[in-house]
Amino acid sequence: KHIQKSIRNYFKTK
Amino acid sequence: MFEARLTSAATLKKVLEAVKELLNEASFDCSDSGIQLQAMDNSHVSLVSLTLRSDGFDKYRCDRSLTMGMNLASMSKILKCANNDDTVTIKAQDDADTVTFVFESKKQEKISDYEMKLMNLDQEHLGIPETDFSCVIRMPSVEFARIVRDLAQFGETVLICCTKEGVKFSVSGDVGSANVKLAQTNNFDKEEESVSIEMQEPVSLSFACQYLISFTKATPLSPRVQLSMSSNVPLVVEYEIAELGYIRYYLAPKIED
Repeated sequence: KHIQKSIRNYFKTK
Repeated sequence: MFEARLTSAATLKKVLEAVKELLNEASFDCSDSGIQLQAMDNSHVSLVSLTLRSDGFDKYRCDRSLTMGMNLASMSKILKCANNDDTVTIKAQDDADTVTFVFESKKQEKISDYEMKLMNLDQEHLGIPETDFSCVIRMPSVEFARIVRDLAQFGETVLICCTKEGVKFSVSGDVGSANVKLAQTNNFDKEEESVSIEMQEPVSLSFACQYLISFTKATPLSPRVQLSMSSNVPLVVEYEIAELGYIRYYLAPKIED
């Protein structure tokens, strides 16, 4: 079973 | 005053097609260097980054940097009113709350303008770090679109495994499973049709098919696509826009629970 993480987990808000 | 002119509306139409499935609205940041757009899709799983360089336009003027928030469905309605070979000019005054699209036919016998209200979008900008990717795959964009479309019928998640020998796309679901293997080609005559792989170390990552399908809406922009992967970081799917810039899509991998 796969879970989808948000792209926010990888890139920080500027 | 902002003014950007392209001799073929077709390019702008293709750019819009490449983003409008993922984004309902977007901010176009205009500066001396060109037009940039960075936005996450509604579910914040992927990120679209578009760059159109000022030197790629037939005419470009931007006296003061400005951000134009646009509803992409409205923009699409407007661009549908242009013929592919019309010249398109995007115009806005400094601090304006509207943008104007002017379409001119080749022989100048028909000139139309469409004014659209701008939106104030409070969009979050993410910092994208420079990454040395473990694998960079270059292949025909049509081939990538075909693989994604074919495999998406059989499952929600595609596993992409890249080794020096080639790249394998795998899906499994209720019906069964499917694999597509592409070998690296040594087709120097037909570079456009080749599959090339630059690999530091092998990578296997899983991604949601639905997003990859959305990314392939950029296929008409470029004959080639580049996939960049490293373990535990987002996939980058990049389409070059000839002489104008690029569109990059970032997609967070799916992780085993």
